[in-house]
Amino acid sequence: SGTLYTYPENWRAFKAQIAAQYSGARLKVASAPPAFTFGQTNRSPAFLGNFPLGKVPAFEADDGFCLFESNAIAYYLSNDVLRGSSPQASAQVLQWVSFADAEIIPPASTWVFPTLGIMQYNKQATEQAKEEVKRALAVLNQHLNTRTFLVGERVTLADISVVCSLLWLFKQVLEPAFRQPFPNMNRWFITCINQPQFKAVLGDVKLCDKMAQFDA
Amino acid sequence: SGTLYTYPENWRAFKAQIAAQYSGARLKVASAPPAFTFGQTNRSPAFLGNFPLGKVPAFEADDGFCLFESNAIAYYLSNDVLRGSSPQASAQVLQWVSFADAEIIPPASTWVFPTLGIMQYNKQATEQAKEEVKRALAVLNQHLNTRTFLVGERVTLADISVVCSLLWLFKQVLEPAFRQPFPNMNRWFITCINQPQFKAVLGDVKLCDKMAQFDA
Amino acid sequence: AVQYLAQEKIWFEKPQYDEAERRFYEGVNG
Repeated sequence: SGTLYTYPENWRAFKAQIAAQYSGARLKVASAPPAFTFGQTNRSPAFLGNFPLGKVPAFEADDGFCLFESNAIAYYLSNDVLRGSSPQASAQVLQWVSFADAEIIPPASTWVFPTLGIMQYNKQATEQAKEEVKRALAVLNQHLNTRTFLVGERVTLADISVVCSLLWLFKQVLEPAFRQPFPNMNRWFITCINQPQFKAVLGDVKLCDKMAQFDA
Repeated sequence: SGTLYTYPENWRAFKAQIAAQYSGARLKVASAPPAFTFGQTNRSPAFLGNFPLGKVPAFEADDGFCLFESNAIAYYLSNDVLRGSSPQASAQVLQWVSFADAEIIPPASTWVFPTLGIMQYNKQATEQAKEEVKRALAVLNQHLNTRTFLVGERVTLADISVVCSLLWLFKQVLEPAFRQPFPNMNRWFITCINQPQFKAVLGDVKLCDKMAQFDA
Repeated sequence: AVQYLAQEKIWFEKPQYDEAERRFYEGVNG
């Protein structure tokens, strides 16, 4: 058990929080004053002494063990089922965790951030990002053609990581027409976010009705 | 045992190859015709059937088990020591593997690609990348102040991943004056690349004498 | 949450770098 430092609604922190729901790890989430003030606490010498990058999420176990990088924290708070219960399954879990970071997050951010008003809009970059997102969704869709979950027959860290990396897309821009060509992927995403352990962290996820556009 | 598909001199493939040296996994490297032609073989339907992104490195075990994403392949080809021999160590290994991908590779690519003629030079981006590299090296240097290796007392996947992510930097742009403020990190890097298992894959690594500049 | 997201460090250009790297090594490898 320990404390997870983060700002609120941080998709990276959700990975660790959902993992803790499955494993039963007792996790205190410090995301608001006085426990944690983003921009202040994570710039303090005490915090930087444990977490030299000053980034969140950051995890401190009750015994003082410290971890940064969301994948590492989620892994630590997992159980053996989440991590993959065979050498092959463990490697496949890492494959999808890497896939989320490498193939989903960059184009998802490029597309979504301007719609949230936190980045300038660039038409060419957005159109290219949409194609990259389609490609990633197609890979997932094909993989999930005959599978309920990404690795094995139960939820693993693979599902948790990929779902969390897709959250902003599903909430902001993946309108029904855009996501309609990926029925397996949609099925899997809906199944995951309705698991009690996901729901306990994410609440009710409102799926995008209409693709958000650039918010100036 | 199995086959690793890659183009030659691929730092991402090196992670898996060095891991296999430690674990004793029998790894065939297919990096040249007729076994593998980058740009052709990885666009074939057969390859894409196993590796839908068409990217390398890609691994196919002799029993047909397939993996993409270099971190997953390196993990699969590792042994328990490399993966971290306790729950805390395993998580720390993942922390540094993620650190390499998130904190080193982006600025390293931004800085080094123009010097290899892979991308156009952008002065502002390069200057910012240098600062980010310095920051990452400082974190490593501080962590290695009292440590020989990144996790525990033996080489792990953490060392392998971070060393491989630093290769371009050390070969192309980290001239002696630039790397001089990071003595612990230098010590650790030199120690690692001189381990027989690293040497068997990397050969003699010629460190940068003079910072390479943009190659038009 | 949105304001915090604005401070996240994301490698937006990763796909372009991947593409440039791919083309380079395809060229190097004939």
